[in-house]
Amino acid sequence: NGEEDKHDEL
Amino acid sequence: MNVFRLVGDLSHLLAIIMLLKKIWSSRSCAGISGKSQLLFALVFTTRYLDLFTSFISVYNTSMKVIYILCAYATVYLIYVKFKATYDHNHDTFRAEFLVVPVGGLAFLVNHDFTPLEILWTFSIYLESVAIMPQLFMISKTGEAESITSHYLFCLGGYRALYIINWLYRFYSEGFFDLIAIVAGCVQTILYCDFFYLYITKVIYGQKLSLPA
Repeated sequence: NGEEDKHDEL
Repeated sequence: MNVFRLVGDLSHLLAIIMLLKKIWSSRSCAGISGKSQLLFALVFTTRYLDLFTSFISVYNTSMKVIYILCAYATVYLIYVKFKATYDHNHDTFRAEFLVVPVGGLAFLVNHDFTPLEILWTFSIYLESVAIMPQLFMISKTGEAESITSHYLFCLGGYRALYIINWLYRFYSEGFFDLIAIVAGCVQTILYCDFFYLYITKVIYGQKLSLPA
């Protein structure tokens, strides 16, 4: 889903 | 967010600010590899293209903006404002030998064959080797100013803390990103030699000198 695709780390 | 990643990000930010301040206040970039700083600017540019398309948090967005601005400011100081102090003769690492293989690898090994994901993967792989011109330059000049050593210690430490963050996230939320983890381990391993010298020498006030 969209959540996993986002890289939430810098 | 966990304490390891937060301290890691702050260590990274400290390194970037420390270098920028050193160049600005000494009005010189002697001993600094412009190539590594160019590579870091490329790393941030290709990694943070999602700055405008996905919002994670205020912290995430503001740190990305700060990293990009500082990276380009540092490159500007080295190649434009204080270019007379740029040490061409010792900053001779062939950066294309890093960018080309990393670019190829990003096409072959990635999570998703889309432009944004391939660029993110390229950025992760590139960051793991971006410090090599700087380490190479220090090995050529045979020494580094103490502020440059502190910069490298913080820069190396940030990804080492990220490795702990990845372990923590794996055990606490089952999250792991193998590409980031493998590249992060390679990146941290590259600093090991420097970490040893830093701990055994710089802490006791000696100048850091890598074996030429």
